[in-house]
Amino acid sequence: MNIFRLAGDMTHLASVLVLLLKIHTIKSCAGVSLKTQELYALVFATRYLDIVTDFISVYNTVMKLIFLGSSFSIVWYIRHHRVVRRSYDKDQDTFRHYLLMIPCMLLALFVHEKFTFKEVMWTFSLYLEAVAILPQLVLLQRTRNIDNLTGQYVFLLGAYRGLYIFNWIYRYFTEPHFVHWITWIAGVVQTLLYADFFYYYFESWKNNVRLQLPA
Amino acid sequence: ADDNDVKDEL
Repeated sequence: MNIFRLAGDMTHLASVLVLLLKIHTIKSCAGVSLKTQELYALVFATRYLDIVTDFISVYNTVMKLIFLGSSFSIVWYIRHHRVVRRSYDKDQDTFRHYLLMIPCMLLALFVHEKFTFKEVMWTFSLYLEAVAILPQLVLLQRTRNIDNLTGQYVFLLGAYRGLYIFNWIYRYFTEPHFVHWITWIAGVVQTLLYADFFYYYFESWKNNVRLQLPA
Repeated sequence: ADDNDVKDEL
């Protein structure tokens, strides 16, 4: 494990904690896309099928359980919590999941490293994770006032993806045969989706004004 | 590293 990978995982963990903090303590999910959260729950459920078949490390298993548990509990909070669900911007969060899920599944069925159930599911999770942030970005664009926690959540998620790219570059030069085109292309696409958000995030930070994305 | 090395990532 290199420093980029560890920093990436910690940033990912921080993003989830920020979101849980907002939902759990402020009892609000305003500005948070349920569609994106449901896609992440599906991403982790399909990617971590190996949690029961392969043991990699205690770190790996614990982190997988955290991401699975947090993503499903966030979905539960937004859909069912008596107070939290009232703050959900249902009318703004209109992105249709299947428009992302179906193309990702078709792509995974045709473009994968091995044609086995676990491998196709794993590849599907990579493709789906790459685009899962889109409903959230669309919702941010529609939200006039993005609160700090929601902005930080998306920023941390984007930072996590960026750090994973540095991790792959590092691994490519330090580990023999570390070539994973599918992972890399999906990861780069995912990071590029944040480019626009990052630009406005840093602008608002530099000028000390509230974050707002142009419609 | 074997061909599953990337699977140690999250």
